[in-house]
Amino acid sequence: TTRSWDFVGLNGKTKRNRSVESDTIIGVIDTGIWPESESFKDHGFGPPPKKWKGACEGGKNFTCNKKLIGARFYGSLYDSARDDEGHGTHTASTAAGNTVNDVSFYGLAQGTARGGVPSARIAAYKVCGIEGCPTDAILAAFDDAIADGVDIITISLGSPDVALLQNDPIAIGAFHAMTKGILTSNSAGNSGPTASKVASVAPWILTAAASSSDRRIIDKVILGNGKTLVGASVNTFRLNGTSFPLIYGKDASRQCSEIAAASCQDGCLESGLVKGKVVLCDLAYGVDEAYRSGAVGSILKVDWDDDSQILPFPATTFSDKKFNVIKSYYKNSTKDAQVNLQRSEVERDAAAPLVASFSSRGPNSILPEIIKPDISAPGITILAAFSPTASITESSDDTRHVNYNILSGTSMACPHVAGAAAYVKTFHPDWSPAAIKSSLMTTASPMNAAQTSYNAAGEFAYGSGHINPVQAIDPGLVYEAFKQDYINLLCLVLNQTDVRLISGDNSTCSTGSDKGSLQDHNYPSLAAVVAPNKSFSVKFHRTVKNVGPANSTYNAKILANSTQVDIKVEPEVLSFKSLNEEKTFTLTAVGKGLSNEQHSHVTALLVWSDGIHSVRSPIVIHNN
Amino acid sequence: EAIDEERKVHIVYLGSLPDNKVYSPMSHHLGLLEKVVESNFAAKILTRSYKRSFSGFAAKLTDQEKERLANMKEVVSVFPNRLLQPQ
Repeated sequence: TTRSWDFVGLNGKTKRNRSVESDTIIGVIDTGIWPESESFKDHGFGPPPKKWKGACEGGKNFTCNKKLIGARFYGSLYDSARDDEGHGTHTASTAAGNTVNDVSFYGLAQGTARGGVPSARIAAYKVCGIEGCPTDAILAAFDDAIADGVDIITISLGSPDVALLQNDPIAIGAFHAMTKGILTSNSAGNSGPTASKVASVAPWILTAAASSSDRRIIDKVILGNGKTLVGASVNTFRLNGTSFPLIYGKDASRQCSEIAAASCQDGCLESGLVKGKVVLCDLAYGVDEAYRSGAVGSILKVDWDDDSQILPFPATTFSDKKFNVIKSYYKNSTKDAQVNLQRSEVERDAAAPLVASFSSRGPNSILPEIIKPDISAPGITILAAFSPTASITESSDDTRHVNYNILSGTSMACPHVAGAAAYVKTFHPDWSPAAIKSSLMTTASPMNAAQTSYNAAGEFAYGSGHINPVQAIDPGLVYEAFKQDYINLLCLVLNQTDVRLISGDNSTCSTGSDKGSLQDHNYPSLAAVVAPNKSFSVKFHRTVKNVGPANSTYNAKILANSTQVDIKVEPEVLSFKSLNEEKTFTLTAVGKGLSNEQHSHVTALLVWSDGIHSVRSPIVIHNN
Repeated sequence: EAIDEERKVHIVYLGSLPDNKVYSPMSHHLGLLEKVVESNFAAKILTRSYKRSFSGFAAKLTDQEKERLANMKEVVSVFPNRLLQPQ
């Protein structure tokens, strides 16, 4: 990617452990990969790491190299691991693509493309075809990736529906990966901003929300009255600064209903009425009809304008308020409305990082005591490698093909999180998946928590904050967890039989008073569910491990905006005498009661600080 | 006897791989299937075997076969194949 890694602090000058990075293998379970991409050339790479037990079984016309060391595919409807869609190529290059100079999308977002760990190796597991990504193939890819010896798995796949953990192949596969020391990063889903839609809910997975970076792609429209409006789309076409007549879809159709025509539904627009004009459409999908009917361009309405989608011909998108300004201008200048569509440009976005409107929100509907998503990473207008044969938009009329494309989604955030995790692992190869996860979560940078129309969910939208990989290599303390800790957690919400469905072994659940509570799982963020309109007192027990200087003393600090909750930490000081020493503490949150409004919650922040390290954990008390 | 349309791909999850070094996942998977269909048919409905990091298989099953497999002691779970999407 050309900007996002710099934005999160991993730039070309960042301290790296290159020899270990070169021995790090990222497993990418996705739509395949384009092996000939510049981002996957093997210039300067040595032979695959000794631990690699995988193979290049990429199929027909597919060759691996010393960068792309492994490939497998799992579908009967395709004959190679080659990526026909571009998605897997994009995610793989985001996580671990080479440094490639001077790339852009038709001159936009120009720069040096680079993955999070450019010296790392890639193993691609193609599980998706045109029909989607079958879960039997996904499980097969996990089966292979774990045995092949990958270090980190990134899987930018999901469903709008939340599955029970025992029926969720990503949760099952990632559980086995975790037991072998492999951390899995998974996309939160694109079902935002509706609450409780996050589909990746397992506590052993690192779940990625999508956020903005400081590069925003905009396009301007100048109305005939001189007013300029800033739209949100990627429009690479030049109309030579000329203004064109504007026509509303409902005035460009005689055979469709007013609503259908205003939306520019398929078959509604009449070529004779739109030719040489810019068409105003009430829905974004009207762009194809506008294009096909011979319009010069189109102005479209979208629900949210924080993401810029590529459009197949000169067009731009506006959310409700700005779109209505254009509609009013059109109404008030009946026969003489003119618009000038400008080519997209890049501007600095000082509001970043802001969570994306589309990014799936919590609360976690399966385990509400575990905050999901866990962390945010850039996922809006990310420029990365792409398959040159794939379509760049969904429009069948768009014949453009590129080697680097701009995509948005939690799919794009997920490999950023995986790349950051791999970066941490290059400094701490022996750290457990939970320790790496903890280091990323407790060092995450604050998000922009401005209360926009889609940003009210706070931690339920962005988790612990924005990835800060450079800080994450030196977190000071980590919240450790191993297989048995996850089993103990599951035993609190599932019966022993169901726990075994996930662990796949003869794990036993203890009975009686030693079961512990859901608040006691050693997670790097803290959440509890309380009954509405009732006073509450919730205790969390946690253990932190010293991974910083042997002799260090940490003081607890609570940052809370709300007077609804009183939080105490006992003890308030933790003194360590050696590396890897563990200390426990108890956090008690007392409140008079939350309202019974849906998803009512209070938040605070626990910070352990030794003056150098700042170990931050969000605390969320909610009524679920 | 079920026609192909009545069969749907299900994942039969068997959990961790046994420590036993002579364990043959493929014959174990076929053996389980042979308990619910005729032995010469088992290989035809087995679509995938998980055998490197955990144990399990995917097979085209009828509802009845799915139930019978799910009730077997050594089967951890049986769940239907579904489609996920790039995000």
